[in-house]
Amino acid sequence: MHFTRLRLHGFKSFVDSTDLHIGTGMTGIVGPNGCGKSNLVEALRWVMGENSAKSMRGGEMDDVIFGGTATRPARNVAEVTLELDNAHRTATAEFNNDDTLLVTRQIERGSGSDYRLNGKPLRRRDVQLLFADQATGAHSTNLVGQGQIDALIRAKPQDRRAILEEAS
Amino acid sequence: MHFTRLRLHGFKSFVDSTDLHIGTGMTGIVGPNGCGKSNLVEALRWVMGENSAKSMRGGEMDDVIFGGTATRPARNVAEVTLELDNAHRTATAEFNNDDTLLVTRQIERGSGSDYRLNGKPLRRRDVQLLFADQATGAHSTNLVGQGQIDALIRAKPQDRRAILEEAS
Amino acid sequence: ARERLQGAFSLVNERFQVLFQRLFNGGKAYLELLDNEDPMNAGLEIFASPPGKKMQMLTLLSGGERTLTALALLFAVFQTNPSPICVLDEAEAALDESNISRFCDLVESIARETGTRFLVITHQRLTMARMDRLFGVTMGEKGVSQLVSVNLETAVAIRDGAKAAAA
Amino acid sequence: ARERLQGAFSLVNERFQVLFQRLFNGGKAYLELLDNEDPMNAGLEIFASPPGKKMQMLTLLSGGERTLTALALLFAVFQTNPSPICVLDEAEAALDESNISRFCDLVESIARETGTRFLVITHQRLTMARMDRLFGVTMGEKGVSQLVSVNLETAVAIRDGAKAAAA
Ligand SMILES: Nc1ncnc2c1ncn2[C@@H]1O[C@H](COP(=O)(O)OP(=O)(O)OP(=O)(O)O)[C@@H](O)[C@H]1O
Ligand SMILES: Nc1ncnc2c1ncn2[C@@H]1O[C@H](COP(=O)(O)OP(=O)(O)OP(=O)(O)O)[C@@H](O)[C@H]1O
Ligand SMILES: [Mg+2]
Ligand SMILES: [Mg+2]
Repeated sequence: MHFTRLRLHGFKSFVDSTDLHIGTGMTGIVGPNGCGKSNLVEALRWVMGENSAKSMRGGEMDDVIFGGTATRPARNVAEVTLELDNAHRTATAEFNNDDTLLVTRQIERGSGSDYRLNGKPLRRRDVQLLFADQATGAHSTNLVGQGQIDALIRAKPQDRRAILEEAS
Repeated sequence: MHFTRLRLHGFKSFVDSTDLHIGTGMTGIVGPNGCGKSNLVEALRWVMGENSAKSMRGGEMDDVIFGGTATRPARNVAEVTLELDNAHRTATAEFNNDDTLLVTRQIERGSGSDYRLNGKPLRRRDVQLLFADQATGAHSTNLVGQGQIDALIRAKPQDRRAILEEAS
Repeated sequence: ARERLQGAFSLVNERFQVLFQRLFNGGKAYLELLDNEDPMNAGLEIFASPPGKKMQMLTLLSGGERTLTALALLFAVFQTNPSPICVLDEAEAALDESNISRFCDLVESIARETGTRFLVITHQRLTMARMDRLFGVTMGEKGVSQLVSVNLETAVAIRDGAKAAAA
Repeated sequence: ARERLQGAFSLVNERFQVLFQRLFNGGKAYLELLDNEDPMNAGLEIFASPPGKKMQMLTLLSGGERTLTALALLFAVFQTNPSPICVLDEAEAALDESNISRFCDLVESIARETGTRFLVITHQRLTMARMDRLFGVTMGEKGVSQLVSVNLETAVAIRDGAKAAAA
């Protein structure tokens, strides 16, 4: 399975529809302070089923919806779509019927999030399972947030042991 | 009052006697990872009366004594001296009789720290008072440790209020 | 005691608003002292909006924006009650180059205004270039630190761990 | 379950020792699984000594040394059970240039070995230069993010907040 594209619309500072093509090898993302780089990373964790608003730097999940600027009004909907290339059919059994998997999460102000896979409604738990089977997920060690690289060092030995679960 | 010189001997990686001349304006300190820059900063906090081994990254205070390398044996004593220019007599009353003040802290493995001012023994509390009267000290906001710059932002509002004490 | 805190607060708040705008080249920020029944439990709240952005939860700010906001508050307190020394250990690590430039302008102006001596530990070339003098810390002998006076070129070489600098 | 954990541990420990030496260009490190009566409470201990230094408490390591040690552990786990994606948000911020160079070597070799796609957010010119492609994030309109494909020169200009890059 390959991650091929991340699309954001109304998510934090990405109010206009934005496509990030995820190519092979290493893709660098650059820009001045506050321009939205970490917001991109959070969008990926969010569509994978992140359910803690605090770990997205907000107070409640509605805080990921574009809140407006001095010149633009706030939005009421945020949507992120992750495109997966499943040509080698390595996805979780019940989702393994298509060449391309589109995982979408949408949140509407005041009424929570909905998940869809290729248009079909899905529970968050299923989304989390789909990614867990790929040794990844909103909280896995392979998604290193800003300032989080030494979390493993700072962690208590018991908590550190949890990463061995990821390796097995 | 001016801080004019910091001398280290046996303190962490500064096993050989080292003099840092603190000039006017801005002094830059550079070097590769792990070469000892933060150790220098900790030496300054230490001679001002820092009493938490944890905030010096150790388990106990003896951990600041040079612990040896692959080719050099460990030491049993560490000493740091801070030289203050008191020509304008702005020091705390009982210490205000000299042009130059030498504050020294020495630790001996297994038997704790001693403080001296111009050779005369002193209690840690007096050292802390001397620096508090200069609006500084091991824990004051003007000594920003590595990774500590956003501590004020992360702090709870009640804890943040404490910095107003420093401004009054 | 409560009056003294209130007095300190007004001075710090005033300076914080000015320094924030200097570091962000615009924007708006202010402090609030949330008075509590118990002045021992009063909270110091920070409100900040970078240029063109709405005022939102402080936690939504980026890494660099948090550093700039923290620096504005730190130096506002400092200007209100300066001390002879100020040490910054890689405080500007999260900043991009244009913000580092404003950071250096601010440090320089505070140094001149208060007569404070600054020790600035840094990996950033821009910051090194603005210092009045530079010291390099090296470990020619592994595990043993040595201090040496350097110029800008040597400083950059030492930071890059170049063997030449150990000479 | 306990055997599976022990098996994962041996593999990760083996790789950790190798990766640590690659990132530090020497030195020695290893892991220990402190077996507890209760395997749910077993602790994973890290022992590390950079080249030429004695093995001491992990907390005494410098900022950059902690980052390198953490990266070695992270990628040891990753190699043992790779995933299609890996994201690093300014993970190398604390590193000096020679360590950044080794960091990039390691990321590149893991990408080739596992076929994983990497997203590397960075402010470091050296890192940008090693990427297969670069995207710049800009806010031409304040508070509104835009993504644009860039070359190295433009990437550095954007990072520096240059007005030219907004064109
Ligand atoms: N819901 C929202 N609506 C609009 N803007 C938002 C929202 N949430 C966050 N932002 C803005 O996004 C910006 C932070 O972006 P981000 O953290 O991605 O920056 P960055 O590029 O990672 O910067 P740095 O290099 O400093 O880490 C903040 O200025 C914040 O105001
Ligand atoms: N008691 C001690 N005896 C000998 N060496 C010590 C002692 N305590 C710490 N060290 C060594 O000092 C080194 C850390 O130095 P320091 O934190 O000052 O580095 P630094 O120059 O700030 O690096 P960075 O740029 O990564 O922050 C560690 O490698 C550690 O092994
Ligand atoms: Mg960021
Ligand atoms: Mg350091």
